[in-house]
Formats: sequence, structure tokens, C-alpha cells
Amino acid sequence: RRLARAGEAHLTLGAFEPGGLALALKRGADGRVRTARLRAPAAHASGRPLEANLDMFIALYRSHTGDTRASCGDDERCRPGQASGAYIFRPNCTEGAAAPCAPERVGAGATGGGARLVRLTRGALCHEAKLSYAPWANVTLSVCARESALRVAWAVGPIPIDDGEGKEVVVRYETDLRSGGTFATDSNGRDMVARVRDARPTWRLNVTDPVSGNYYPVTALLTLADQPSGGVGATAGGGVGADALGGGRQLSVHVDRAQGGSSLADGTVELMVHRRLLHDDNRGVAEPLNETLCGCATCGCAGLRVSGVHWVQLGEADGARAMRDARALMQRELFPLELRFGRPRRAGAGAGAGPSDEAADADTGA
Amino acid sequence: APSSARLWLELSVAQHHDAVSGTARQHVTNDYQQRLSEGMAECDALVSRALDAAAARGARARATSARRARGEELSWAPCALNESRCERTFEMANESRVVRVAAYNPLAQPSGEEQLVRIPVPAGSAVSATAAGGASLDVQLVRAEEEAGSNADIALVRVRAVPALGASWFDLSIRPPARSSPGGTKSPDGTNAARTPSGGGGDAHARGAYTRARAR
Repeated sequence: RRLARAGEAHLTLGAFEPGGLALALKRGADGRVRTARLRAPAAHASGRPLEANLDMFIALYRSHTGDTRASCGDDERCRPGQASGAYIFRPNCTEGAAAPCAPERVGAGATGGGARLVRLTRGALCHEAKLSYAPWANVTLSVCARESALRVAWAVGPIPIDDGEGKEVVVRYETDLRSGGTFATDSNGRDMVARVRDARPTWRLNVTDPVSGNYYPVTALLTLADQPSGGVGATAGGGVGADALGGGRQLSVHVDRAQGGSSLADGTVELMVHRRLLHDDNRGVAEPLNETLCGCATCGCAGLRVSGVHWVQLGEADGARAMRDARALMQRELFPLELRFGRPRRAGAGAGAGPSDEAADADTGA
Repeated sequence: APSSARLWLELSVAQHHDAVSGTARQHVTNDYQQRLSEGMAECDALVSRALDAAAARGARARATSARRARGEELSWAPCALNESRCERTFEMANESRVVRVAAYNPLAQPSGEEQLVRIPVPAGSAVSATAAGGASLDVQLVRAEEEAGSNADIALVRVRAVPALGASWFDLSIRPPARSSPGGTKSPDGTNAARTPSGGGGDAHARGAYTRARAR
């Protein structure tokens, strides 16, 4: 808060050690804050500084309620009765807008989309900044000493529906990586599968759903990489080979549970973190996806609040090395240390559950 | 004796494509979650016995486990980090106390030289940590998410390397918030205890920080 009050235009989290992981935030004239630039730890960049512009924010898609026109004529996007629901993600694109299907920044309003800086904490192990985009949409950013990835703890909900519209919320990361329409998603944590925006490997795609048609399951991570010529870099076989990764920068965004994700514009990554819908999608479940704290959509209790973590890692896109760092992070975050707690004992009292000090010294193996 | 059989059964039921993808009706989803929760509770008992055995070894382990198998409270209990809640670190909230923490590494490689773990503690507490053998571990306190409705801080502890498929132990010393002492990283008696500036004192339980409605 001291820094926030001091009116500094730029705040830096991290940089514990020279060349260490660091995140720059910038404050607008309105005092609202946005992430600006991410620096990879030197270990990930064979010593040379590796940085990327990074604008991270929370955004939402308004859910389609199904076309009600008498007839669709030759409009291929018209589907009477097809609402966005449990089985179907169908955002409502605003026809005639500059970017008809772009998500809306939460909390943008008149202020241009920054977030309120709720809290800034600096300690010996981690620097943290809590950003609030709306009372129901908050993010806590953590940069910790000797860590290789930015930790993004997001908390979303209850999603407001008093305007009668369902909403589907994403965390979006916009960078200056020249990804040339390509990205990659994991195949259940094993290999990475190349994706090309608005395209399919085995047929010529007629793009009728520019957003949902480019969404893929992300169970561990989604990666972007600078492409050498900015063109399509994925190898024909669908795998992402070292050459395809372009030798520039690679950004990997890691999830703590399966989420839908995509790269809808060069250098951007988005992951869907929560949905709250008001219409059934006519695919058999026969109820809207409207989860509440008391587990019953019609009992008038608050909508569900969901929280989780993403990790954002920047490194050199040199194929094997980049994936080794991404895989090491994936393992650490998906299989963390399991903690169990013994019963408390008064300070100074004898040893409780667990090994006496001598036994614990001797052998920590099991 | 506790076993993982129940969780195997409930996970098998939850392989239904609507369970895996979250597209079942609300009441069916509630049932999946209740079954998984009950299966995991039984696994907590199994993990607790395994840690007892690893900690105590030999005859004493069997005696300890046998005595505890007869429905006594778990000697090793988990925390709910996503709710910023941890019964064991919140017990005896008005006293200085020590909680022994077991850290198990589920990977087949050592856990790297150090790793940060996050542990909920009552807001405003002074916290320090010592590894087995008495070496002091780095600790920092950060605020928990207020929206979760909890009155907790999160203790970040840098834990030393844990062997592959192995466990190690450390002690967490927690002192209740001092009534008047100013914030800062050194506690009044100079020990290397981390404490947040906010002086959220008092007994977290007394203020009903953890009311949890059991919905059947």
C-alpha cells in the first residue's frame, strides 16, 4: 500500500535475485493497475534477458439463448433453440461490433480495464499483489524467490445474473509473442498437440463458431511460441517440433484442473474458469448449468464461488529444453507435497505425533 | 481397518461421461461429490496410519496404529487450503502451540532442493518453522482471500528437499496474535517469527469463523 499510495506509475514484483523472475505492473491515471511485462528467470533463458509484454485480465462472454427467428435463411450461424448450456459453449457475438465475438473485460466500464489494487505484500519469500476487477472477480499474483513461474490465484463468483443473461468467465493473457495462429495443448499431460486457429488438420474448416470452434481441452498446460516467420509453424504431423517452436520465446500457462482454453489472437491465451447459464441447451440434461452454494438452482441461494490457480512460465522456445522446464513445473504443481498435520501440543511440551527429533534426523525416507 | 477400496468404488462410479465432464443434473452432481468426499475421508485415515508407521516404525508403530484404528481421531489430518481452513493449526487458538507437519512427496524423484508450501493459520498469528533436527525454515505470512469468509492468514514455508516417494517432517510454532504488539517481521522476543501487520486477534473459533452447513 505504501507504494500504491506513493502514486508510482510502475510497480515491480519479484526480482529477488539478479535476473530472477519479475513482473512489472503499471498504474493508469485512474489509479487502476494492469500487468505490463513478465521477465523469465535467467536460468530459463541461457543467461540472456527474456521478456514479454503481458496484459492479464478477467473477461466474460454473454451466453447465447438460441436463435428465435422464424427462419434462418442461409445464415449458417443461426441455430433455433441452441442455447449455451452444460454441453454447449455458444457465446453471443454482438453483430456489427469491431470484434463481434471478443469477450468483455470485467470491470472495464469507463476506466479502460485496469483493476483496483487491493493489497500489495512484499516479504522475504514472495511478493503478492491482489487485484480486484469486480467484487466477484479477483486475482492474487505471486512472484516468489527461486521460483520459475508467476502464480495467478483467481477467484470468480457468484457470477451476477440479475440482468437475466448467463455469463461465461475467462482469465485472458495477452502477450507480444508472434504465435502465427498456432498454439499447443496437452494430451492428458503426455505429449503436446499442435492447434492452428480456424483450421483442422484433416479438412477445410468452414468457420461458423469463431470462438467455441477454437476451444480445446486443457488438462495440464497450453503453450504459445514465437514463430520464425510469424506463419503457421506446426509440423504436418500435428506434433510441435523444436523447429516449429521458432527458437524465440515460449509461454506456457498451466492449470490446476481441466479447463477449456484457446488462443483466439496471436500472442493471447484464454482459459475458462467459471460459467453460469440460465437456459437448457436441449442436449439431454434438461436444466441450465446454474450451480449455487446450496446445490439447488431454485432455492434462491448465492451462485457458486470458484477459486483456483494458473502458473505462467516464460522461457526459450527451443523444443526439448522449453518442454523440460514446462514439464518440471507441471509435475510440481499437479503432484505437490501432500501435507498432513499432527495434533497441536503446547509450546515446550514433549513431542507429539510423528518421529522424535532424533528419529526424524536419522532418516526422512519412507 | 481403513482402506482405499471405498474411493476406488466411488471413482469408478464417477467415470460416467457426465461426471467426468460435469454435465450431469445438479442433484446427480451433488451425489457424485458426496460419494467422492466419503471415499477421500477413508483415505485420510489410511494415510494417517501410513504416516504413523513411517514415523514410529517397528512394534511401536503397530501398537500406535492398532490403538488409532479403533476410531480415535486421526493422528495426521489434512487441511482445506482452498477454503483457507485448517482445524489443526486453529486448535488451541489462544495458546502458543506447536504442530508437527508431515510432507509427503508423491513423485518418483526428490522434490528439488526447496519447495514453497501454503498453510492456513489464524490471522495475526506469529509463525515460525523448524525442520527435523532444529534448522530454521523460512516463513512469510500473506493474507488469505477475504471472499472465502475466513479469518486466516496463509503461512508460506520453504520446505527442504523431500526424498522420492518419501516423507519428511517439520514443526510449525504458532503464537496467538499479541494484543498490542506492532506489526513487523520480528516478534517482541526477537525470534524470527513472521507476523502480518493486521492485528486480527481473538479466537478465530469463537467468532464462528468456521461454520460449515452439512447439506445432505
